[in-house]
Amino acid sequence: LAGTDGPGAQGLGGLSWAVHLDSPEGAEEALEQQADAVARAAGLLNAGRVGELHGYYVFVPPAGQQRAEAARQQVEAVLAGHEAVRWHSEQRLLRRAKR
Amino acid sequence: SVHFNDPKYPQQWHLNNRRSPGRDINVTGVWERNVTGRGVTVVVVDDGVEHTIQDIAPNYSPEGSYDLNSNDPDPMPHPDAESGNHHGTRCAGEIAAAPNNSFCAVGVAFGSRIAGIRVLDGPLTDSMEAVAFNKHYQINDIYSCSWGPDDDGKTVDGPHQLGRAALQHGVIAGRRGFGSIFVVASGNGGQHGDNCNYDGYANSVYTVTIGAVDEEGRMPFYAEECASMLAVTFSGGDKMLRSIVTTDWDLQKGTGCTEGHTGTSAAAPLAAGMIALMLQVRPCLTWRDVQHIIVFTATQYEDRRADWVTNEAGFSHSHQHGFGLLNAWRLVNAAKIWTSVPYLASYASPVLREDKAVPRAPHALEVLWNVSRTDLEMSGLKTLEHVAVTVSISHPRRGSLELTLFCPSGMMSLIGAPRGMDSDPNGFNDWTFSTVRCWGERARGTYRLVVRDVGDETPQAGTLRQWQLTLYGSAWTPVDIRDRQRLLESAMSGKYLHDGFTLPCPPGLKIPEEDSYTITPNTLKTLVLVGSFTIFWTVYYMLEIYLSQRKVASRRVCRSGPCHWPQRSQKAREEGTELESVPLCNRKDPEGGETEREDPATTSGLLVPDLLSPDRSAPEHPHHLPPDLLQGEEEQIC
Repeated sequence: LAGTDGPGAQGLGGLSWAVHLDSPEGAEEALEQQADAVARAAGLLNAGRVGELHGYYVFVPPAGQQRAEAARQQVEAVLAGHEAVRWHSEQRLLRRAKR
Repeated sequence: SVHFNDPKYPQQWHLNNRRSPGRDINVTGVWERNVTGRGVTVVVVDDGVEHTIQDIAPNYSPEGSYDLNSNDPDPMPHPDAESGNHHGTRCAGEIAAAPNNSFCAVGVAFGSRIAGIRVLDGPLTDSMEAVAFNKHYQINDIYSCSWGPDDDGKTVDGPHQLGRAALQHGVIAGRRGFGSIFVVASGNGGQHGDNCNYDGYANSVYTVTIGAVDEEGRMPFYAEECASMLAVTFSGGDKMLRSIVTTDWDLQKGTGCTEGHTGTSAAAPLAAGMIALMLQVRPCLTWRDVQHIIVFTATQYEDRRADWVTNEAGFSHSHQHGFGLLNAWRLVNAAKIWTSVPYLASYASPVLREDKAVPRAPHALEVLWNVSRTDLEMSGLKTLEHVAVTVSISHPRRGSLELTLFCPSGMMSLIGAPRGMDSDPNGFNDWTFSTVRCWGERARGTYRLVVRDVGDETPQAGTLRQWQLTLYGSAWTPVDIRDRQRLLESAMSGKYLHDGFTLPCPPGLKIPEEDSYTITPNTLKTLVLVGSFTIFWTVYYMLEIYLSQRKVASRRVCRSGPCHWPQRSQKAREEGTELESVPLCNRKDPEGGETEREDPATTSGLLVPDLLSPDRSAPEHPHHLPPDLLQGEEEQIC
């Protein structure tokens, strides 16, 4: 089953956050910079845009950062309170089965 | 009249069934007319595609491929403990295995291009799924996904926010704006009483949900029922019946060919292959045109257990088989003459707060919502395609709930089937069920949602908190639909299926893909390594030159007396081993400027100022004398 922990999980131990920025009309570069700023504010790294989805980005913790509950809650608080973030969600591993 | 030298082609009963004529996808007539999927790219989103295998290599499309598990462009599967990563390769073979290569089998659309997106062989998140669904979406026309949430009869799951956004973005912007075609397998939870309306990929309006039937046309033991299933096609059945023959990987236990591909996993790629045939004859079909053509051409057939019901628009649907069996000849002939359906129109009711108890069977809770002409004026919606119901219901054992929806025509859809395995105490929170059984019916009228508790707990325990009705359809009228049905039937003779007949087909939009050329970790590591190597050697050489300069300088500083160059031995000269390099010296030239010049005595071929040329008269100033006459007169600082 996909979704089991294994090598290559995003970020540290699979932790990562997806965010939807609140000004998706902006030009790509401006959005990218805004994403960098939001990621920095949350103590994360901007891992880039989610495929073709305009305004959606994935943030991951810097390598080596301990995966502490406090850090997670800190990130949650910053993203929830950031005016540029319309939506955010911690990325969890999905269980998917071949049919 | 088509013949292939592929050794397993005769066993590929799903393509051409000699044992039970008619029990196949009816594709040979289409091949005879050179419709093989040419110009169409199908991507298998799975655990990888072994594109080096003989049956895949000729049709492989590296441009449409990617590996999201390793983050590199090559979707080759990785051998694993269970030797299970052959799934994607088998699906790819069903779609586009190359013909007449004396190897294994033949694909439904053997003229199409096949790509692979490896995403199932490792941790999978919502954002990764979203990337997969739109990866190379201007190159890949059809996404074949033979996977989904667990089919354990107790899971309620589907694409999360990003996955849903990507599916929607794909149908809007994919395939030059005609919309990506997402084909999904309906699920293998039959033994656990599962229903594919609890799977958000299967009951999405953006996907083509395909179920399976065995060689006898029956619902196999593993197959699931559901009201949102569009159609079925062949796959394996129980042990007595044949499975699907297709290409296999040749890693680990693989031999490159298998006769054991089964499950709804085997049905979805066959449907994807047939859709590729449709897109060859009509590339400008939109994602909804494809769904319509499936609804109009799938064939109902005799199966007493199938519980076929014909709706107000004349379409017959079964919870087991959707609108029936896919038939490649009918699909392609319909595609050939199809003109696009009107734009998608939708209507959403307000969120209807109820907070009503769900009674125990045989009693039932009924809630109604009337959709008036005025409600639909804005959207222009006249006839239905998908009907969705989003509900929040509390109940201590979710599997005891049964939800049924009645469209204004009275057409019944079992959208939430009871599930004995599902004991989840959290009920439903904004879960969306859907049905396609009212396709083509009038949208206006009263919709009735019936909720029952079929469990055997004594106290009635469920409460319907709220619900919302969403209608998807178009401005087509029932008359338009009937006209289209007649037109299609006139095309089934195949009279239009030749190159002489072609309807105008717009080329589509040029949509730039996200040029996210992300340097892959491997590339990055290589660059870092090469860079460090270069820097190291640069530093080393600079150091060596500096030190050798210093040594030379320290051995010879001549301020007062003449500079004595190391005597070049006659012998070295004769042997030609004398050292050619001499340090550059600064000489004072007649005008006082400094010129840097090599000692001409040993410099061969270099240009030297003409004052040193042999035929000059002796200059009046010692500085102008040729070097061999200088005899130490000259001060040199080296």
